[in-house]
Amino acid sequence: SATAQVVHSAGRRFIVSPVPEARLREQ
Amino acid sequence: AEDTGVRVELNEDDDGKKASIALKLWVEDTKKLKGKYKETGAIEFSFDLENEVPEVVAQEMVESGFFLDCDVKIVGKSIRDRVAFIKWKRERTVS
Repeated sequence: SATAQVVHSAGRRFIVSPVPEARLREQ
Repeated sequence: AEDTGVRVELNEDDDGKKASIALKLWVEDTKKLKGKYKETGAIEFSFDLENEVPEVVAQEMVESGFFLDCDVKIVGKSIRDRVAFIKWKRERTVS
């Protein structure tokens, strides 16, 4: 999978995933 | 909302009740950012509508290396606009 997880020191979890393709096509 | 070049969308169906909702943020137009942007993809995170401040989350994204400090305002504004829209929609649904 192309997801990655970054946990900030404040405890918040950021998950990096691919940009939705459908959204890109809307432009 | 103003086109900031940074898109923020709901990342789950909003049942109108949960305080904490899942959001997804990604850069649509890198030219609108002041600093150099490293293509990382979309960033998924949860946001507490009642207790959290969009600018604080934006700062955490900067500290996590997603954006440069000079873009913290534009990222914060993008989150703030989406959060305001979600709250407005909830109020409208209730009334």
